[in-house]
Amino acid sequence: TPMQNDLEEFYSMV
Amino acid sequence: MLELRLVQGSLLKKVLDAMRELVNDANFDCSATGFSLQAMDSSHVALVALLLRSEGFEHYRCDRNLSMGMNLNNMSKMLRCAGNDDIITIKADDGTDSVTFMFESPNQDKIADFEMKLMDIDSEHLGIPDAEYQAIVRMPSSEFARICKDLSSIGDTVVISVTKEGVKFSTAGDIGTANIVCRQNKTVDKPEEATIIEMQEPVSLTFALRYLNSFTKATPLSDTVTISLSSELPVVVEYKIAEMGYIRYYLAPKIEE
Repeated sequence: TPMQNDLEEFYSMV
Repeated sequence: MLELRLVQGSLLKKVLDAMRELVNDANFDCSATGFSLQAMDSSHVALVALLLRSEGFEHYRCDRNLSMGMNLNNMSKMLRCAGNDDIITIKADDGTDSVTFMFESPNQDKIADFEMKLMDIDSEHLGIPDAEYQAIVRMPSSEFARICKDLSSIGDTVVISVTKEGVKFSTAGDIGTANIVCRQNKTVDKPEEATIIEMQEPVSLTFALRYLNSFTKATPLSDTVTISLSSELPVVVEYKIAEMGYIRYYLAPKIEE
């Protein structure tokens, strides 16, 4: 099964 | 001092139903712009962003920016006590640790107020830059909900592929496979029944169906849903809330190992 990405891989914390 | 009066109180109930499967606790932010929220699910895979613009309220008073931490299940318990035709007013005083929901029946013969304790929540806001999406699909929200529900009985993940021919939803599981293709269809009697595909280039991404099914809890808020896709970006699933704003869900794609 494919690995699940994390949102923080794409967007940075502000 | 905060006082927000929403004539269509049932809308707030629907908004809560659209979020509470994904998020337990969240900060509601009130500013001159409106009543908004951004919260991630506990696994940091999905995010929900809500905006109800101030112009959409019959009365909107927010003297200074205020962030109110609420448990969404508790909030839902209170809002369930409002009648579907009730007018809902949200009130809070500066520096207090509670919020009051006031419910008024349409003919003003019943007025109730429910006070709920607020909570301190460490808010983690993500900065989401504007992006150009390779494909944007607009389709009836009920159709999207049906597809996600049907496919989740076959598999755990869905591959969403957009080509010139249409948008394809595919899954595979132990019992077999399924493919559903929705072609662009602009020639319908009602615009909300159309499927419209704006494609810059073909795109194909894999997502967990469990989260997409949670997003479809927003179906009662809008007749249509917009799905924005780009390779190597989270999908954005947006339900517009008529004359008020939107609820948007972001979901990170799955990647092949």
